[in-house]
Formats: sequence, C-alpha cells, structure tokens
Amino acid sequence: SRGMEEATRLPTQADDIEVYSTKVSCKVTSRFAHNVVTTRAVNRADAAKEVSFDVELPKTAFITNFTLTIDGVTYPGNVKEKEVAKKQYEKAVSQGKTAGLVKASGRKLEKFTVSVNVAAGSKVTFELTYEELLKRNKGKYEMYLKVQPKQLVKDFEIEVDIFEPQGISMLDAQASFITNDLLGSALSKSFSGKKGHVSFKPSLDQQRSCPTCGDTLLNGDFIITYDVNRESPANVQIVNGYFVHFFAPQGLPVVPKNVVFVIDISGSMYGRKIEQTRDALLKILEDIKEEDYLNFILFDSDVTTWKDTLVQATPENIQEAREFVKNIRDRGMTNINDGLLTGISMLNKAREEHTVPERSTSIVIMLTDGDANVGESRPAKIQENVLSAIGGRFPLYNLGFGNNLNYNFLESLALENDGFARRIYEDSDANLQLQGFYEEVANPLLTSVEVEYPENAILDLTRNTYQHFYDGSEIVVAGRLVDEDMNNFKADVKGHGALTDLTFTEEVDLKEMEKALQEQDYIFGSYIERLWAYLTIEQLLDKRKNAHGSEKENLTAQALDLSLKYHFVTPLTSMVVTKPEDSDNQMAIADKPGEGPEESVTAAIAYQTSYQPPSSPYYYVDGD
Amino acid sequence: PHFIIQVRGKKDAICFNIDEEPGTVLRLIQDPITGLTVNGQIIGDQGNSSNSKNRKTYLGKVGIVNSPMDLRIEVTTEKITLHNGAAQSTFSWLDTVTVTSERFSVKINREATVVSFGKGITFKVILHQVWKKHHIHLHFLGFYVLDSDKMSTKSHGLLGQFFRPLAFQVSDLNPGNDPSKIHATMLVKKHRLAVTRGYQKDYRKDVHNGTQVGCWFVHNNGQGVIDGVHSDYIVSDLF
Repeated sequence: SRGMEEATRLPTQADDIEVYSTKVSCKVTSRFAHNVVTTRAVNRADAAKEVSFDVELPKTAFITNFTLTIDGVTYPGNVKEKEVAKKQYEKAVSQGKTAGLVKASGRKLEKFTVSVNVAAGSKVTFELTYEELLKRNKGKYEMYLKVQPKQLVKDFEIEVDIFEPQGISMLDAQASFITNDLLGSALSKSFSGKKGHVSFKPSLDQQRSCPTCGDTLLNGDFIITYDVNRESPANVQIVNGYFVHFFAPQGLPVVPKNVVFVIDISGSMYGRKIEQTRDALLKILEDIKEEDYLNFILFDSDVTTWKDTLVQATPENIQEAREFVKNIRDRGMTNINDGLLTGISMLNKAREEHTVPERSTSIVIMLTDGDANVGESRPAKIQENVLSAIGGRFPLYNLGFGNNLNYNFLESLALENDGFARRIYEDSDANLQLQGFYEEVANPLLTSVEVEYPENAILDLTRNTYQHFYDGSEIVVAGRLVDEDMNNFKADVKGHGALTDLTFTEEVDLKEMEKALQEQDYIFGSYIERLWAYLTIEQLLDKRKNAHGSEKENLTAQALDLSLKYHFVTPLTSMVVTKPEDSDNQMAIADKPGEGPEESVTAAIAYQTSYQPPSSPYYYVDGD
Repeated sequence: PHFIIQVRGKKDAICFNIDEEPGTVLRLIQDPITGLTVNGQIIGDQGNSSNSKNRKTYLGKVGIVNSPMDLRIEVTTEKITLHNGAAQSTFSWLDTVTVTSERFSVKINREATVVSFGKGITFKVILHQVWKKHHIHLHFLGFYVLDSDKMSTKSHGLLGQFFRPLAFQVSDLNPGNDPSKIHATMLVKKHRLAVTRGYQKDYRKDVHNGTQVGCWFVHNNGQGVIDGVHSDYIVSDLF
C-alpha cells in the first residue's frame, strides 16, 4: 500500500509548479506486490522552483528503486551499505549541496519525501518503486494506498493488476473520499479466474471539490482487498528454481485457548487509555468461547489477579469477569516483570496440573503503555526471565499503548517468545485496535506447525515452524531448489489440531507448474525469487533484533548481502541517486524508520538546503 | 449400487444390486460390539429419472459413526467432514491430508479416504470421478471394508451380515446363450436361488481400472442371500 502526494514546499509556488501526471501502477503476483509511483511536474515560473515528491508506503515495504529525471536526463538509484552511503551523504552536506528526503513513521505507513529544485521551464519526473508481500489477515489481503495530491492533476490514475494462480475469490476497492456517484464512476474493479483489475482514473472535473473549485477532493485512503480460492489448503509455486509455499487450511475446528491478559494499570494509563482498555476487554469477553480458559493479571507497582487460577469461560465466569473489568482502575508504577511472570507461571501450572484441556493452546497477551520502572526494570533481565519462564511453550504478544514506551524492548520480548508486538495508537479507536488484535489470535486452528520438505532438495528455506496457525491468516514459506531440473517434490505440513494431529501433503510436479506459470503475461520477472529474498531479509532482521556478538554480525552480513543483491532499501542499506559521470556528486535521500529511539532519531533528520543547479543533483535514499 | 461379498473361507464371491430411489439411505454395517455403523445414501444418474430400469444408482454419501468415540465421518463426492464431538473438520477431495488421533486416523487423497480405528478396522471410500461436464453421470463413491475379520460377527446390515461365515453351494450350472453368463442354482440360507455368473470390479488396489472379480449374481435386490428383504435396511438418515 502506498500513498502519494505532490506538493510544492511553499504554498505560493503552487501555481508555478504544475503536477500534470501522477500514476500508480501496482502489479501483484501471488501476494507479492510490485508498485511504481510516477509523478511528472513542470516549473512554469520564471525562476527555479522547488518541487517535492511525497509518497506514503507501508512500513512492511522495501523501496527498490527511485529515479529522478530532469529535462530528459535520468539519475538512477543505487542501493549501498548504509555506512558507505552515509559518508557520501555527509560529504555532500558539508559542501552545502544537499536536497533531502525524509521518512517518518505513522500507523501503517512511512513517508518518502524528496525535494528538488527545477529550473524555469524544466520538467521533472519522479519514479519510486517498492515491493512488499501482502499478508493475509482475517481472510483477506489488503493493499493500502494513501491518496493525497495537493492540486488537481490532469492525468491521475491508479492501476492495479492482480494475478493469483489459485484464482481470485473476491476483490473489492474502496476509497474513503468517494462519496458521490460522479467520482465513483471513475473507479472500476473486476476479477475473473486468476486475474483481477482495479482502475481509478478521475478526470479533472471529477477531482474538483465543487464544480467551480480549484482544490481536489482526492484525499484519503484507497484500499484494495481480495482473497484467493482455497480448493486445497496449500499452494506451491515454482519459477526458475525458487519456490513459494502458501498454506491456509480451512474448515478446521478452533483449538481451545488458555489466555492470560496481562494488563498495565499504572498511573500513566489514567483517563482515556484505561477507559479504552476496559471497553476493549469487555468486547473481547463477548467473543471468548466457552471452551476457552482465561484470567486477568493486572500490574502496577504490584500484581493483582482476577482469579488464582485459569477459569473456564462459562457464562457465569464471563459475567463475573465483566464486573471485574468494569472496576479496573489505574494506580501506581509499572512492574512488567512480575506481571508477566505471574501470568506465565499460571499457564505453566494449569498445564502441569491438567486443569486445562490437554488439546488446548496457551497465549499471553500483555498490554502496557510505558517502561518498567519498579521491581525488575532492566529490559535485558526481564527478557531473560520471561524467556526462561515460557521456555518456548507458548507465544507472548505485546501491545504497546501510545508512544511513551520502549517499543524495541516489547518487540524483542515478543519475537523471542514466538509472538509479535503491535502498537496501539492513542486515538479514538484504540479500543477497536485492541479488539482487532484479539480477533487475529482468537482462532488458532493448528499449533506447532512445521513445514517439511525432502532433505537435500531445498536450500535457503525461510521460516518453516510456527507456534500457531490462525484462522484467516496464511503461512508462507519460500526457498530454493537444489536441483532446478528435478521433476517433483513433496511438502508436508504437520500440526496439532483441536482434536487430532494433521499432516497435509502437497505434491508438486515442477515441470507442469513452471509451464503453467510461464504462460501468464501478468507475472513480473522472477517474482518468487524476490519474494523469497524479501521474506528472508525480513526474517533475518527480526532475528537480528535479539542476537548478540558474532551471531548478530552474521545475521547482519546476510541481510545486507541480500539487500544489496536484490536492491532493497532496508534498515541496513541506503539508496543513493548519483549523477552518472560524477560519483562524488551525490545526495542522500530516504530513511526507513524503525520503532525505537535510535531509528527515530535517524528518521527525523531532514536536509534541505539552497538551490543546486540541476546539472549536479545528488540524492540519497536511506532505510532504517 | 452393486454389492460384492467376498465370502470368508471360500475363494468365491456373491454379488447383488440394490435398486432404490436416489436419496434412499441404506444401512451397510451396524456392529454392536465395536459401536461402528456405516450407512450409505444412493444417488442416481442425471438422465431419465422416470425410467428406473435404465437409471443407474450409486453410493453418493457414506456416513461412518463410531458411537463410543462420539465420532461421525461424512464422505460425499465433494468433501469429507469429521464431526468429532461438537467440533467439525472439513476437507476437500483435493486435499492430501492425514488426520490422526490416539484412537483413529483418516487419510485423504484425491482418490480415496481411508478411515482406521484402533488395530485393524479400516474402511476405504473411493471417489470415482467422471468427466466434469458429463451430462448424465455423476461422481460417485465406492465403499470397502478392509480386513473385515476385525469386525464382530454380531454385525448386521447389507454388508455387516456377511462378516460371519456363509455357507453356500452352487449347482446346475447352465451355460445359456452367453458363455460369459453362466446360470446356476445357489443353495444359501436354506434358499434355492437362481444366480448368474458375472463380473464386478474391485477398485481397492487400482482406483482407476479396478480388478475383475468373478461373482455369483443374486437377482431381485439380493433377495434370499440377504437376511430379510432389502427394504429392511432402509434407514431415515445418514446418521
């Protein structure tokens, strides 16, 4: 998903800089999206003017290219190791030659911005390419585009082509700003068999906020959702020796859950945050199934539990839980360590004493809005304690409420315990964010999922074991075949279901598969190889968060190597746009912001200096 | 549908047809000792349904119940559904999946579903597929009991009653006009039945081509070789 906007930096220049074309072209092949945003502008003023190009793209995307064309001369981007690019950038800055690009983080998006001075009468074309793997959530894939041009654009279009070998089962596109039939007629969407298409081409008149207005009503979210047919639980695709295995079985019963909610009720939760937490928990209680077991652990300076042990979600217990939740009040400081350890110990004990069903799965969901500041407050020690207490038996999910917390710590803590962290943004919908998260993990269909391939047939496999498979999600494993000429191979997916163990077997005829995929002109290049590289880098970066010493160095080297090879702007690389004949004359551009303080500082650096003649531009794309 | 009974202790088989209206459910096995019950629902060709003589009928649904395990398995030509207590798992014939628990296993692939209980009781349901766009024939099922000696001799049902030894004698062989269809007299269960030598196909091992099985065909819905009459085995629903 992405958003885009064109803007002059100074409002008074708006009429001088005409953005006459903006095109967003998305090609999605087997969930892997390749997006190109192209904007063309001309400076109609008598003097040089500055033009900005802003695109909002998903945090999960990697920029793969950015080019700038000024009066027909194109300056391509090159991905370099961050340190190398940074030195070049700093040199340029010291020479006063910079024009910059910054990325800032939002909820789902991060912003790519670049400004360039354009001589009088000159034209400039910005082209940004980024790629991402669309993840399945609650039964559908979602592409999110932010649309926000600052002026009417003569030639504005969004074109999305989707190709899914399994066949498309539903496709929808909705824009928050389409509130009338007139603009609605500019949107078309269709799908048939394996192909889907969405097009949005509003004319100038359709873009006007009123018939005589000069401002645009295109301002908001453009969201495309789709899903694929699932006649069989798995689908394997192979092209040029790389394979991807999608696994999403349907029709299985939900595995009963033993869920412990570890809730921060420290003083900082005062006011709306505690109200929203109560609201969310009350809603979640409505959705808990009777076969599930639960408990609430509240932590401030101390730890309070609703019940001494986990209890079944009977109607009576749920009613009692509602009363308990309604009376949650904020107080004291933040003792994350003891809160978590109490919850974990309760789950371990329930399992040991067989007070929860044998075929059930345990989950810890922690919500906090701040850093630990009482009891054991050293993050590293808390991580050590939690890792040891959980012992790989169940996942921990961390919800970071608001901004005043060490999100990197929460993320590391969750990742090393097979879960993940999620930010809950302080906003009117925080309760819905909490509830939405719970819905994602509410329906485990399989536990201890392991995807197995024939030994010695596969190389460079991405993650192939998962604690849980949740209804509406999808497991994606990619890898490389040792022998490209092999005729077939077999993949087994093993997991524990609610009542039985299951082994799904997928046999793949490679020749047939490759033939079928080659016939499709919708497919862009070696998409499976890039998908594999994307997934591998993503997983290496996650692992790196909890690694130390030589292991961290090794993971960094692997991720960097792949980022450079596949031209991905990741936290380890930067993209530098270089004037071809003058390699010293460069300028740094973007950054990939992370969630932690270190990255935030980097992300916040913006460079913008005086006009440089277009004959010697230099730009820098950074990813952190 | 055709029934083939490989008679214990004899290297020979008996076969018969049951001709009933599509939708009819027949009790195939009921074993009071193991608690296993198998019923089958009949489907018919999509052709001229008013002419029952020309209409072919097949098994379209098989319901397997294991009462002690509170397990029901429904196999249709489209899907396989496991009702395990209140929980339900659904699989497609396109799945290749093995479902295992301590007490049973179900193996599904594109050709057959094999259900096993404990040690040795195994049922195999085969999916016979016809050309998708065939305007008359439908996909249908074949049901086989593997190692039927593991079932109790107290079983009854159209198949279950043959899990105990059956004595029969064939005499008066008469070649008739068609040498491949020898007519004869069978003495079985104190009945003298006119039977015809015929061939049916056993698809247990070769799902696509089957294996020819020579058998003595008992006319009139197996009357005389089955206990009672075939309508005694009609039940109200699959479970």
